[in-house]
Amino acid sequence: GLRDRLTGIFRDIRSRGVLGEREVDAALREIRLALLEADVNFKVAKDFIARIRGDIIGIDQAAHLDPSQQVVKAVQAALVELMGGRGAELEKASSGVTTVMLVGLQGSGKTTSAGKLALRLRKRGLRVLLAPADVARPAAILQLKRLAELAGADAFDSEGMKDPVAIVRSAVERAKREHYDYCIVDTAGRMQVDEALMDELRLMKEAALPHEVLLVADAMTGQEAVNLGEAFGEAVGLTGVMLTKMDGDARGGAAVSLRAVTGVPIKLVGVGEKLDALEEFHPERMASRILG
Amino acid sequence: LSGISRIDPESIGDIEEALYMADIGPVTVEAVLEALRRGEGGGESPAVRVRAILLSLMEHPAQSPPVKGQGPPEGEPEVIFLVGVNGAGKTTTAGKLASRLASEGRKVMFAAADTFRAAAGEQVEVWAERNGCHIVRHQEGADPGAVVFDAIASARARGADVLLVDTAGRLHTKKNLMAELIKLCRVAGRQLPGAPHEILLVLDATSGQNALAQVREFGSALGVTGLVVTKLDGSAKGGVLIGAVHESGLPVRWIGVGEGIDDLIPFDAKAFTDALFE
Ligand SMILES: Nc1nc2c(ncn2[C@@H]2O[C@H](COP(=O)(O)OP(=O)(O)OP(=O)(O)O)[C@@H](O)[C@H]2O)c(=O)[nH]1
Ligand SMILES: Nc1nc2c(ncn2[C@@H]2O[C@H](COP(=O)(O)OP(=O)(O)OP(=O)(O)O)[C@@H](O)[C@H]2O)c(=O)[nH]1
Ligand SMILES: [Mg+2]
Ligand SMILES: [Mg+2]
Repeated sequence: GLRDRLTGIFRDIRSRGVLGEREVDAALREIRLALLEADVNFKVAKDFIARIRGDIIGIDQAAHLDPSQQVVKAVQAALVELMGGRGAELEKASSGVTTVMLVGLQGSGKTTSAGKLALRLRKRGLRVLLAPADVARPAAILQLKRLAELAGADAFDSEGMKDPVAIVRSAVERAKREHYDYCIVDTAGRMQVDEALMDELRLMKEAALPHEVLLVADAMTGQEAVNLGEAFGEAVGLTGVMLTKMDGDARGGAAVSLRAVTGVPIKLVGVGEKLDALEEFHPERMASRILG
Repeated sequence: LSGISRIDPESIGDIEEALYMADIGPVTVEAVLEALRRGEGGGESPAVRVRAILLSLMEHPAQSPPVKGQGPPEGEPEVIFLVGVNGAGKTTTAGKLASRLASEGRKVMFAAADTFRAAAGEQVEVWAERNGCHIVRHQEGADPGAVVFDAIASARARGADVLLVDTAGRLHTKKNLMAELIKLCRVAGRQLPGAPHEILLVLDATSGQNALAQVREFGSALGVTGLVVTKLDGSAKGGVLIGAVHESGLPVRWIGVGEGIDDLIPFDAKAFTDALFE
């Protein structure tokens, strides 16, 4: 991985003492390459490299740890700091129903994640109402209803309804009336360049007044992560990110891009297709995964 | 890219940025810069040269594509498998492909071989209805091999020209799921020698470098015969495809440009490389 490539650079260096310009530039080039291979956005990687330059320059080659190990540690520490402290907790309203809205691109894992969240909350003894607000995708409402059954949660019956905004409004009303602890709104996948659908999402948010808006993003997302985070953040305001399909071998650089551009924490991670495959986000694990 | 008038150390950085931002990836970016340094791509502006080099990488792959088997014998259905990672767009692509093939006068049938995911069968059913096609489906949790078996038998009985087999999404890192897919291919081949005649790997244009791993793993496990790239109607450029095609030699049969039944068009490499930097 990165450590071996850096060892290659430092092996040829005869000098002692702190790393010189040439070694630092060589190391930064390797680090940038590792980040780009991992799908970290080009501009995000550029900013990151500029910021850690100072940390690398100070590294002492005569120190107890060999320089390549020190450099990797410094980069990991910087990534962990960027991706923020321990995974932030799911929001909980001070009283009444807590509404969570899941948004994101087509196929990112929103519906499955809604089921996973429901199961997680059910295991804590909380009452959950799932709101299937995707009227576009064939059998999407049925998909969420089936997951609700598996999770031991209830599902608002939106079958036959045509207006996603009306679905959200009615579901949240029912959640309040029947004293649910959480209402989880599943929305249709959409592209941020589709203005009509982004307007629809804004209206759905106004109808839901959610405490938590999670961007559900695929761990294998490429450079697009920046556009995605920016546009969804601007359209509806995000409170967190959920990274799915982390059980694959995508390095997951999108995590860095998303955190950098949205400023919100990655709260949860999907690690499988079953409803119990949901974990808290661990920045240290993510950092070493990204560096490869 | 079009703002760059000549190639020098200053503009190389801008060229690099444009390439990376299109998801072209380190190995291919390096190949392009190397080709530029060697003076390849024609004598024109950097933008034109870069596009020519990228097109050339696609048209001159590092290895020749796997030889696609003979089509089915006269009177037998062509069996097409749709495979790929979760959420890439397999089921939707099957629905669109059916419409395309029907407009060419072919009689199409569906096999709902995803018996795992919630409402997967119902989702295929809607697409079958939209196309006015027959569908073979078992209940959730059934053996997908049994679906494939029944579907081929049914396709033969009904004189279908094409059988579209929609499989469950799976990550290539899951050995047991890849083994299941290999088994589905064997079930098809034992029943109808030569089947599946086409194995389409569906890739999501928003994915980054992991698409390369997908092409490698699905390719070596199954002998994929073609690629489909979906979701090119967004702002993702799908540049990882350049490296994937150059490395595997696989043809890109279709691209998905929306969620509607008509949103599947034939792949055009020149149009694709032109669109990378828009
Ligand atoms: N391996 C794995 N698969 C996942 C994970 N999360 C979701 N999936 C799968 O990804 C595919 C897409 O999931 P969906 O929940 O339908 O995605 P979606 O965002 O609701 O899709 P649209 O509503 O069409 O936008 C399904 O096959 C899921 O089983 C995960 O963490 N790991
Ligand atoms: N915008 C757009 N959306 C697409 C395209 N192709 C598929 N989709 C959407 O992507 C989402 C996932 O599509 P599916 O067909 O369910 O994907 P899949 O690969 O069958 O998913 P699994 O079976 O769960 O692995 C759906 O919301 C589709 O409408 C495309 O070309 N453009
Ligand atoms: Mg969904
Ligand atoms: Mg499917």
